[in-house]
Amino acid sequence: NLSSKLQETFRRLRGKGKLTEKDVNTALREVRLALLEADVNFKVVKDFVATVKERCLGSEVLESLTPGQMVIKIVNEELTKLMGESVAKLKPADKPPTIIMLVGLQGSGKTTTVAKLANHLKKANHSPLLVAADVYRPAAIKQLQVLGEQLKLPVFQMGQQNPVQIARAAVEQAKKNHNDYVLVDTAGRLHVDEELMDELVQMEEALQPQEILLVVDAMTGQDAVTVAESFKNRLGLTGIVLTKLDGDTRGGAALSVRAVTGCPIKFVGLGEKTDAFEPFYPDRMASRILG
Amino acid sequence: LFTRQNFDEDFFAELEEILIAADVGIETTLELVEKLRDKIREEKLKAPEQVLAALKSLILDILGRDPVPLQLEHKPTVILVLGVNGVGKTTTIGKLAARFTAEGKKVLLAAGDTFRAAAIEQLEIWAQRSHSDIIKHQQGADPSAVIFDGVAAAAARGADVLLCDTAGRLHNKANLMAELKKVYRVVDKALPGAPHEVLLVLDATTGQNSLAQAKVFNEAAPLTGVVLTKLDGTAKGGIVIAVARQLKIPVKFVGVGEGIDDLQPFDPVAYVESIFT
Ligand SMILES: Nc1nc2c(ncn2[C@@H]2O[C@H](COP(=O)(O)OP(=O)(O)OP(=O)(O)O)[C@@H](O)[C@H]2O)c(=O)[nH]1
Ligand SMILES: Nc1nc2c(ncn2[C@@H]2O[C@H](COP(=O)(O)OP(=O)(O)OP(=O)(O)O)[C@@H](O)[C@H]2O)c(=O)[nH]1
Ligand SMILES: [Mg+2]
Ligand SMILES: [Mg+2]
Repeated sequence: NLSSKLQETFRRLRGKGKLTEKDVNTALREVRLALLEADVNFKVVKDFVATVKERCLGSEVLESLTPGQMVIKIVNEELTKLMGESVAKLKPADKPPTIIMLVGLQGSGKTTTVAKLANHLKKANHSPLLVAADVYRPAAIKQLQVLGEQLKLPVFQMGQQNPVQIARAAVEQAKKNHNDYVLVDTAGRLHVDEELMDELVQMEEALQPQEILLVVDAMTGQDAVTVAESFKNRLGLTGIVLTKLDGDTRGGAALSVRAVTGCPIKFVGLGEKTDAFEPFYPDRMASRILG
Repeated sequence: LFTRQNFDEDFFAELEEILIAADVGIETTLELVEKLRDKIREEKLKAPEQVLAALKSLILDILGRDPVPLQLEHKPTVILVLGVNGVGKTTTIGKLAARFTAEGKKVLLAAGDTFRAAAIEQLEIWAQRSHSDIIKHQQGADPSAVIFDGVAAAAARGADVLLCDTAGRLHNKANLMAELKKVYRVVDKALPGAPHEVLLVLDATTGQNSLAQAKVFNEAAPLTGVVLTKLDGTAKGGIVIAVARQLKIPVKFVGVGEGIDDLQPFDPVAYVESIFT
């Protein structure tokens, strides 16, 4: 792993006297490789390594008796700092209902996450309304209905109508039935699909939601930056949900998405069941990425 | 990049970035660039266009230059479709079914995902759209039982192709991989020699984890091909180069959208071009 690679690098360099900038560059090459293997976007890696390098050229590393350990400590600190704090809170509306849109690429885990978020809110004594606004994918509405039934939570649907109209009607129903949260499941879409991205812009405009959460598959590769940037440019994203973290991916997409959107990663998906849902822990993610 | 005159370290660094950005992976990228340096020396390449052509040629040495078709001579040909959650298995089956029915083939689908909410209903819609029949049990049934029935029905009804859908599963879940091994054995029991094709569906937006997926799925059910989906996005799915190199598994189809016609046979030459555009 990176820790042992750095120890080895510095063990070899130590023999030749005082550490130089060139030696630090050799060590940082290991950091770069580790982050690229972990799927962190190469531009994000460049910026991150530059930040780490600045700190590594100080006496804290150059005059250390264990420079390898110092570099690892600095990398861990900078990575954890970039990951942000543990912010598993949702921003409530001044007057209920609090409206949350879930958006993202096809298959990232939005529908399942809507159910998990609803379950999480129900356990905290809220009364969420799930909204089936994916009118494109075969049996998408049915999928959300089945999940709602499992959780004994209401699912609003209007069949295959305009998604923005469905969401607006859902908010009206929530007000009537005193649901304090409205969770809108949207269809998966490509960030480069102008028409479907416009649909989300219209939905944001119509609903004025308190939260727009970008649902990202933890195994996403280099494309994470392009996707996150596009969604951030068009919508008022307020947070990220990282799914399928129960897999064995190092999850570098988390760093890429954080670096490029500045949004907090609020929750993680850890399985297919509706209770496989946790707050995001930045330090755990940092050590996972470093492998 | 390709208007330069000399091949200095910046030149190779930029080439590396193109490959890394395409999710080729750092290990495969470094190997390719190393081979490229040798080629430049040995063939005394001077022009940047020659170097780019050489790199494309090295990648095609790994991917193969000709499309690899599906083995469809058996009747029924049994095709098992597997992969992690959300990559596009069910949709790909719908697209493949439509391709076969358009060729006049009799197609049967087996609803082997008995776990996920509305998975069976989703496949039923694809059966209708592609004019194929479907074998299904109730939600929560044993997937092996459904697929066994699918094989029996395909043989009994004289179907040309049976496409078996399976539940998405992460490859690091031992119990789910054991379930998949059982499905594979059951298919062979039901029809010796089947499945004739075992297709791993990989999402082009996934990074290095696709290689781990290919390795582990291959151990549970020897893979005959890959379907690379969601290439209509901006991701290039370059990890298939490592999959081809390390496991010798060819990409047979690519998914380029959510519609029934959005499936194309994999064209290695066109694919390699797309990495550099
Ligand atoms: N293992 C695991 N599977 C997950 C997780 N979240 C979602 N899934 C699975 O991923 C697959 C896709 O989930 P969906 O909720 O249908 O994804 P989606 O984003 O709504 O998909 P589209 O609506 O088609 O864009 C399903 O098989 C889910 O069970 C997770 O945290 N862990
Ligand atoms: N843009 C695009 N979307 C695709 C493609 N293939 C599948 N999808 C979409 O990806 C999402 C997931 O597809 P599914 O077919 O449900 O994936 P799956 O692997 O069967 O999912 P699970 O059974 O839950 O594991 C759906 O929204 C599909 O429409 C493709 O080639 N391009
Ligand atoms: Mg969905
Ligand atoms: Mg499926």
